[in-house]
Amino acid sequence: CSESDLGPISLNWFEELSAEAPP
Amino acid sequence: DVAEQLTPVLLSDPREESLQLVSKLKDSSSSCAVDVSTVWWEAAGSRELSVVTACESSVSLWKPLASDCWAKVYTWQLGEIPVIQIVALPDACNLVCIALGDLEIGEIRLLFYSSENDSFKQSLVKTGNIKAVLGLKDRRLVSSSRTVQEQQVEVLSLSETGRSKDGQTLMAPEETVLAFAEVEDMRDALVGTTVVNSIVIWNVKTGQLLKKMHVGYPYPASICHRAYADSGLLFVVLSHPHAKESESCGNPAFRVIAFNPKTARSTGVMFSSLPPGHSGRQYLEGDVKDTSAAAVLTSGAIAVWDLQLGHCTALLPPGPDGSWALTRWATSSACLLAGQRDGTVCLYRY
Repeated sequence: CSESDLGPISLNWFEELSAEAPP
Repeated sequence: DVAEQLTPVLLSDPREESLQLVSKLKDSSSSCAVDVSTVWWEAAGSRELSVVTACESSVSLWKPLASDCWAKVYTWQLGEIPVIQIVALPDACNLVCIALGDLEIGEIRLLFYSSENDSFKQSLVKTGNIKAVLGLKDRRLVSSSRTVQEQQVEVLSLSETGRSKDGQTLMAPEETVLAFAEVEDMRDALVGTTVVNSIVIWNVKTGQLLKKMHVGYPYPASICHRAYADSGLLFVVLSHPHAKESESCGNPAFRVIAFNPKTARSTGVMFSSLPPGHSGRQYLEGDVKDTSAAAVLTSGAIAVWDLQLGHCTALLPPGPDGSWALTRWATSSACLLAGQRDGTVCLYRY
């Protein structure tokens, strides 16, 4: 899978989404 | 979608030889098998991988003896509500859950051994209009249930004797959740598939719904079986019980899809088609463990796939006694359980 297909990838996606999502 | 451009690769002649019959359990008192599973059970200081079989009105525990034989240890008798499925708790010992109901799950019970009383017991864990349930690591249970107004998604912690006070309500998506999968090696991450073909991701610790992503597939109600994270992507193994054969996709039974949770974009990684000669409606039910998938086809055969290769690697034709009705992996994909409606369960080494 290339980054161009899927957009920017983050290894810390779980922590980042947890910080962004409503509590 | 990359998966739909791939040509399915099938072994020309998947053979039964890759499945070796190890032993056979026959419950003479069971008339109609509904599910089978494995559970760790400790007796006399040693922990053994035991087999649990369910028919509509009772659930039996079997322990291994020498020479690949099995002995029935105990049978829990249930009430008037039929057993629908066994809900195994992956790393628990001496306890297993069952779901009971008529058309849908109406209650979940815990079956366990009480060392205090030196007896086998059962306790009620949850009632409601339950749409999906999954046993999680660390003796937890997640379920989705519906009232007329709203959906409730809840993670319950279980003690050795029943429901404990610790629980966590997860933020529910608008659409009904049909299946759950733990994200491997991420204790707080859980995914689910919904009736409109979305994947949702939760933080189980906080209850937050982190992301909703569309599966990007024309067939509704995909079921998630396994999820794992790698290199910033979330890989989900899905099955498509209601898919029909198409020219572009072949006859897909299982697909592995990579999601970028940050952008909700996805791409197909691999898909596993039905073996040659099995067209039309595809399978009744299946199970995934590690990189192996197994399913009962509508022909009454059991097919096994290597999900990394997209190959069907074994095909177990219906036996002389009738079609296969159930298939489940044991705790590892080295052992496959195959059940017939008359209560016979065969264990195969894979």
